[in-house]
Amino acid sequence: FHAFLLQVNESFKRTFTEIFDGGEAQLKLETQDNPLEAGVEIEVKIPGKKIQALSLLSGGERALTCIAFIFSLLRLKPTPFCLFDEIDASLDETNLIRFSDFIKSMAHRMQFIVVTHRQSAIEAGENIYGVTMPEKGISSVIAINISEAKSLAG
Amino acid sequence: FHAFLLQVNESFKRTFTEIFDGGEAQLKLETQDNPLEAGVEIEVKIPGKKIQALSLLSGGERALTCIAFIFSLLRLKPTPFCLFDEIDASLDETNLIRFSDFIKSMAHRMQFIVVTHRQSAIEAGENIYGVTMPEKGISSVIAINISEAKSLAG
Amino acid sequence: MYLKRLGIRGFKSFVDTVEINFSPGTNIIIGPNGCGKSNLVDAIRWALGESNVRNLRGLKNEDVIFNGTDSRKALGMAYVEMTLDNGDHILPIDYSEVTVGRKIFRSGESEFYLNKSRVRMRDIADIFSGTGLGKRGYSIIGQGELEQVLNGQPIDRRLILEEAS
Amino acid sequence: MYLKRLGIRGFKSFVDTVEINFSPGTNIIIGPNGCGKSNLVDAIRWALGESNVRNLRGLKNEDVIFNGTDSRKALGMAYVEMTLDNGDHILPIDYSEVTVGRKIFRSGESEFYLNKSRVRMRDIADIFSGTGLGKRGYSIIGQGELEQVLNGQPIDRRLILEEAS
Ligand SMILES: Nc1ncnc2c1ncn2[C@@H]1O[C@H](COP(=O)(O)OP(=O)(O)OP(=O)(O)O)[C@@H](O)[C@H]1O
Ligand SMILES: Nc1ncnc2c1ncn2[C@@H]1O[C@H](COP(=O)(O)OP(=O)(O)OP(=O)(O)O)[C@@H](O)[C@H]1O
Ligand SMILES: [Mg+2]
Ligand SMILES: [Mg+2]
Repeated sequence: FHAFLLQVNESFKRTFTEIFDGGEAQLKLETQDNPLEAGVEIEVKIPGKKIQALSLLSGGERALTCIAFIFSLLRLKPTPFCLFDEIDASLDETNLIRFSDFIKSMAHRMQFIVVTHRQSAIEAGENIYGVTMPEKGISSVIAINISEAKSLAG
Repeated sequence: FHAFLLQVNESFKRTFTEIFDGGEAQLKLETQDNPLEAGVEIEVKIPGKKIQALSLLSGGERALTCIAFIFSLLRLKPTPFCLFDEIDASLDETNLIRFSDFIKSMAHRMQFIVVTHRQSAIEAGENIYGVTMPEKGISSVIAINISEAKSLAG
Repeated sequence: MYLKRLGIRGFKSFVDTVEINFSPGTNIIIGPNGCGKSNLVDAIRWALGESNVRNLRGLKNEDVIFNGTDSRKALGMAYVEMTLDNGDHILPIDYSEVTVGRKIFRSGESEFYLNKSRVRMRDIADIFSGTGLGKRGYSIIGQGELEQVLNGQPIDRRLILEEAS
Repeated sequence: MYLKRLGIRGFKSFVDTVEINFSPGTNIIIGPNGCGKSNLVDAIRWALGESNVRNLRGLKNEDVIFNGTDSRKALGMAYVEMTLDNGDHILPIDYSEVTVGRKIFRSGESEFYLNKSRVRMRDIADIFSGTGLGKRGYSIIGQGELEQVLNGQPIDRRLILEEAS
């Protein structure tokens, strides 16, 4: 496990600084008597700001940090596909674009299925599916192209 | 308390059906031996759908139900001002506009201070304040008028 | 390996059979509030063998069966079928295409299928166990679940890493 | 009554004095992630007498004092001052304008002010107690707190209603 933790730490540092365009990040074991039971702590430094308790981070900073953590794991241990349901809710426009660019860069080796209601995230995908309820309470799905999608996102 | 609960129930039915443009809602006391300690249950029916466990509602439906509950209380017992921090995160464009219209309709008797990163919510306000960090890690606030905000938004 | 096709009938807000063909790259799902996007995500999780209905926002197992609208009666069964491309043989099965199916009836009875033959729930969980799928924590993140990485205890983060490795 | 003016110095990411004049109607606050919008909300809650620093995302009371950046040193004190229009005399004070101020130092020492005279924390809480402000549950909803109405137990909802009535 310890060897794997070192690999994830490396991947997390790299992924975090890519997504945040700077800053620092690290994962480390809690100081605790039993290293087989010690939890893993996350410490991050947002570019320009000081390292501080995770609780003081903003909503968007927390979301992007979690996204960096997830992607750092996926880069090491890809899964056949990823399923994300509106994980971009707290991101501003700039971070949303960073997030969708990151997905695009990984889409050649993993399939992504991403639910979003944000206009800019729609640009990350080549394939768009619109879910609607033409009859109340009953879902229907249609494949759409990107220009139709922009008016349907609701 | 019981009299107040009846009033809130009335206000909630009215506010919910206004915000959802239909459907039904009610508040009731839990069936429990001690009516002085019984909690308050919420039951809602989204237009066209059946009444079901609150857990099955969608993210946006839950958010809008909470917003209806909050506004039903504010209509009965207005506070001098309201402070909302990004409570519109799960709402789609249509519901976001309903939410901002509702705020506009209540703004004559209560002050609203609303943080949002959604373009359509900005239209709810006459007064807009932009928070920025021209120097990393240090916040600065500028008053923007709505025409400037729209031209910034392009 | 990738998710090629998803067939849903009677599962939550999907009444008549809905079929979606996914592509290997990025697939974006959009739509208004309450139209069924998260229900679609639930269908995939359910077909992968999700055993706890609370992770699908339900209270009882039968909550995933379409329970009717103002103009349609409830159904008696929910069925989800997923076809995965297994050209790279990531799944420990000798086929280049693998189809998993899951049914539940109002009685609470369930049925599980692997390439048309009836199997147990455990068999479905087994074929996915090497892939990192179906395990909570990193490849499937439901609505509102993203912050669990930071909100949980350090020990929860360790568990996520242990499962990934 | 409405919030007329907010002055912030040394509180979280607000270093040099920042003054904001609000209007009686709707005031919209926008800006990118991490720029200070929620910190501004925290400043208002703090000035209203928030006693639990965890409700302001801190761990120790002094966490609200600006703690420095790569290019600026930390400060020794945080100060927030709020001026409220009291023309309708909703606040039980004989002035048509009421200013509350709150300071905290690195030592943990706090000071509270009401129209320039020094008071105790309890006095600030008292003047707002009739208004429904400063109580969690309906007039102040922080980031990520909206769902508490539905997620909590029925008894929590009762408590919100009891506080409102
Ligand atoms: N068993 C069921 N039978 C019928 N309808 C159901 C069932 N379970 C859930 N629903 C309905 O499905 C809807 C929720 O759909 P879903 O959560 O997929 O929405 P969504 O598209 O993700 O929306 P949002 O953008 O708000 O998250 C709810 O209105 C709910 O009442
Ligand atoms: N005591 C402090 N000293 C300096 N900076 C601080 C302090 N407390 C918090 N911060 C910083 O303030 C920033 C958070 O600001 P805030 O939560 O107001 O952002 P926000 O504008 O609400 O963003 P979002 O849209 O992502 O919610 C964090 O980067 C955090 O590091
Ligand atoms: Mg959803
Ligand atoms: Mg914020």
